[in-house]
Amino acid sequence: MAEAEGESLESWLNKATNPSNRQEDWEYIIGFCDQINKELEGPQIAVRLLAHKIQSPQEWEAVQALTVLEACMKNCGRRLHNEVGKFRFLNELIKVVSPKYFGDRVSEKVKTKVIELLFSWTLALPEEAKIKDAYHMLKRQGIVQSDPPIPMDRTLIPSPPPRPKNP
Amino acid sequence: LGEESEERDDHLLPM
Repeated sequence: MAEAEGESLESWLNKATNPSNRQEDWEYIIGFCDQINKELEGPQIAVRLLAHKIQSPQEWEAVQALTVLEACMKNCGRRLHNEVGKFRFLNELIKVVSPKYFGDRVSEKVKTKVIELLFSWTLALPEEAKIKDAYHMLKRQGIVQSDPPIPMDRTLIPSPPPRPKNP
Repeated sequence: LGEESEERDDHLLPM
């Protein structure tokens, strides 16, 4: 597949989360990550787009979006961690798992993955206090019964932050 | 500045 110059974040994400994909398409997933790193407002735009896809009623679209999110967290560094670590984004993940919002309509597969991601970030990103706040609130509410087992490949090792576009 | 006010407005969802 030829690389498209100037593809937007939205375009990359639509391809990476297309419900017609037979399997996860890493070319588009990494393309999305790379595009985030290229754009000054990449992380801010990306989390908004991801939140929307993660809330998709189509399970496969949501699952792929979570895979993209996970890849972004590994590849886009601190700028993205900061955006994910805001309640503005975390609240959208909370809505997915909470019965007060969308939790009753969302599949267990999606909810489980959200909780695994949140928990893994509480360990890997201790400086992002809001992630811990959000996760512990889910526990207090009984939405998370116990800490999930984290697969070895989920140990998030943040990559070094990309060169900042502005000082 | 802009970031500080963003910080102030960033609240956990009421449950």
